[in-house]
Amino acid sequence: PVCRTRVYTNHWAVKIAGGFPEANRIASKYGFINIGQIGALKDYYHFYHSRTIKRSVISSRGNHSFISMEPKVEWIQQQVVKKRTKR
Amino acid sequence: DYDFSRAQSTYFNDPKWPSMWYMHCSDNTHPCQSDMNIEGAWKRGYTGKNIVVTILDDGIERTHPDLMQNYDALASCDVNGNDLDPMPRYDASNENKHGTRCAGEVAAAANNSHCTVGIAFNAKIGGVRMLDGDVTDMVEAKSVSFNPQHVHIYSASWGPDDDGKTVDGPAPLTRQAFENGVRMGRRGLGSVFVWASGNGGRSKDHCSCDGYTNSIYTISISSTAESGKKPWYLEECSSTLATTYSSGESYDKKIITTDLRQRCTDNHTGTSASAPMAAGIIALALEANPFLTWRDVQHVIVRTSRAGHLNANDWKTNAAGFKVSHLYGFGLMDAEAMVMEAEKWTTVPRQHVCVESTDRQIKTIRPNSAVRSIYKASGCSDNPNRHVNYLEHVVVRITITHPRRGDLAIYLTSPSGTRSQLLANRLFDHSMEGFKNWEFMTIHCWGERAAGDWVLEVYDTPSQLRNFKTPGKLKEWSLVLYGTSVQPYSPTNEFPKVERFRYSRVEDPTDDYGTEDYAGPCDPECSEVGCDGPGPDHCNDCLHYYYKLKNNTRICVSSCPPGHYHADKKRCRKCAPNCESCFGSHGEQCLSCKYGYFLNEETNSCVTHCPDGSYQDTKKNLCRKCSENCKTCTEFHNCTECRDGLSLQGSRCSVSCEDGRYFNGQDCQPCHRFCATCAGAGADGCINCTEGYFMEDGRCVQSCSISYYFDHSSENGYKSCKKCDTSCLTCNGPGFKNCTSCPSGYLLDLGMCQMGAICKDGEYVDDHGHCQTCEASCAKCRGPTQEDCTTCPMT
Repeated sequence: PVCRTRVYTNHWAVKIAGGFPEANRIASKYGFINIGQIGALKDYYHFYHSRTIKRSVISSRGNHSFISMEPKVEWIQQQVVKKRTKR
Repeated sequence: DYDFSRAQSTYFNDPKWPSMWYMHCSDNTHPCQSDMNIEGAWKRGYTGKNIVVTILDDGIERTHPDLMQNYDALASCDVNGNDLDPMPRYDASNENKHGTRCAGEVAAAANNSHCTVGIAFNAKIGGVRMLDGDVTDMVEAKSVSFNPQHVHIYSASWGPDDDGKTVDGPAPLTRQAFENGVRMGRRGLGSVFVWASGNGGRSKDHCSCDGYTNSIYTISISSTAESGKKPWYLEECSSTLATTYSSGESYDKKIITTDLRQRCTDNHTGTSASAPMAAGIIALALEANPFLTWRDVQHVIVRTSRAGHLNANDWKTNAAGFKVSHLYGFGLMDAEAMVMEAEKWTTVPRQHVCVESTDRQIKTIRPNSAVRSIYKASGCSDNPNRHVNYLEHVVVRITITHPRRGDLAIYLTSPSGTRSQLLANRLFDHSMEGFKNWEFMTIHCWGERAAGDWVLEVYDTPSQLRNFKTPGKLKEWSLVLYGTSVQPYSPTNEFPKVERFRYSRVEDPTDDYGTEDYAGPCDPECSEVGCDGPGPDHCNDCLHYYYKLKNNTRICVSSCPPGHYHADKKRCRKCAPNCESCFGSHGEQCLSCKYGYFLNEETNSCVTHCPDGSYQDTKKNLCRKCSENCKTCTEFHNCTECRDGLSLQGSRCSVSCEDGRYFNGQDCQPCHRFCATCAGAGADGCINCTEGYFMEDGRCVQSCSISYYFDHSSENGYKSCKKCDTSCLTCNGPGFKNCTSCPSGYLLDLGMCQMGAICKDGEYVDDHGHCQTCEASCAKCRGPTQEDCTTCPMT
């Protein structure tokens, strides 16, 4: 069977209540850059962590991963590359 | 400025126009026999004006001469590069041509002497560059939720690998984006997501393993070749909604569209070409009715797509009368039929979602066998907000462990007997992961009733040697029924609904919600024109009906309340005071009455007392007519008073003749000589007999027949013969103790006929008709005990 390895990136999707300023505060506290809201999804933000390796088969660990402990952070997901085919 | 109405067949100066075989089917010069009737929609004036379509792909060459005229920067961005310009990345392989090709199918400009003509050639077209880089959940979510108040239709011609062994779908963020889109996109009408079905036909792939085509929020489009045959690349599944033309075998024609580097191609292929074609057709329908919701669009497609000459061996008609196939869904899309349906469409009632309880009974799936599980669904009939009576999508969430996923095939049969194949065997799927709460979806039960027995079948057909020690297990499964509690199609679907330009109304300063300010949700009974507040009294236009309160406030309702009737257009007007329901406001236009009143069906009025010749049916608050001879009655045949010239005979009225005569419809005739009174001619018409005769079974006789006895009691002085008890042959009175003789094989004993033999003294007849000896102290007896003695011995 083909082993389907996951490829982790240095981008995160984060759901933070409290609006943009709050998201920015939390982002800088843990060394992330808040790139902005994800499309039209309210309270969902795109965070980028420049000191995390760009592609890795293991999910990233380090101080920045404590961000999930923040009370305002409702949900967080390190982005994984998906195989998509044009039809 | 092209005036279609005058042109017989459409002509454009675009060089590829004549070669676009899928636009000229009706010319009969091409092998294709069913037409998508796109020109028909154009001739009705629909070309995609004011509709915005965006292509989620590898970019769009916005500088292409055939695209720049309709290009819409507000419908475009670059997610991969995180900027606003969706221009594709160029390389030697021209790898990033896909988005530009799809865009041209939708909205390439017409009559600009360039390349080709888009299906919605007056629509606005954009592109989101999102495939040319790391595609993550976030990238897909950003794309799918890009500018949802401006973009009407999103078209995507990509998905998880079609390698026949992948099971993958939208991750949490993208699922959230789909849900947001249908809930809030297009000012609450819902974004329209069009998806290309799988291209993995050759790898025996099955599009039920693709969560994007399986989603209820996407319109999954498959392809058919020019001949109507199944293209080699096509996958089957029960979530495909419809189909459009695309490439087929190498000798079949392909799709013509714009290409990278400002070129033109007639080589676009696969289901990739079908999705944008469908998006273009939907754009025409949205122009015909901008208020169609995302579900309305799916309903319109279901009702207008046609099986035509499309070649499939599994066409079936479901219980709602829709013809459907796992290859082509409800068939080839028909643009003209769609715009015509859209023009007169009434928005379907609110979607209800019924999650039936999970069946957690673990069943072992053995090789070369099947597991069957039956679930009796109620359609959440106990919950008015969730009750699903008429189906739209049906999702089955299944968890299965299995050593070789590709050996599984799954079927679902609806209560109406429609069988969907949720999964077919996949030759190359060796995965041991099974399915974990995977959502299979079928649209094959569209329009059917939800309640009843649903049958899930899981077949295990080993495709090669397998370790049989660990059989598969169906761990759990549950049904999620989507649909409506009421009939979705309004009977008034026959005339245009909403005045087209209501939404450009002049702002009314007195509006406390401030039409422009109120952006919150409208009441479900508001039409798509919008509202200036949350309640049913804040609608700008009503979806179904409305009535007015005393203070002239207008309330939108789904049907007229009791005491009102449906007047012209959508107005509910009051009935007369005593009417419960009516067809007009006058007192003689009642259909049913309030409690305490009775409907006089002759005058259609509600009265407290029924007129002569009728009686009160208290169950139904009705005045019901008596039988024609009654003047008053308590029931139809229960006369209490007769009309003049008739007399009450028992509870009936008939013409009164003196005794010894009967009424034959004209006048009174003499009865038969045996009859003292009669209802008709002959000895059979006697009611009572003359002196010396007795009534026996409706006839007058001089003496009672065998098995009849003379009844001394008399009704009103007349004598009769009554039948003996069945155990007697003859008798002298009623019951079994007055026999005077018995049928053969029975013995008369003390007036009763006993079964069986003649016994000596000191013996009795037992239950089996045999002689048994009496108890010693009896000389004669009727049974075995002391108590049965009838004669004691001399001693």
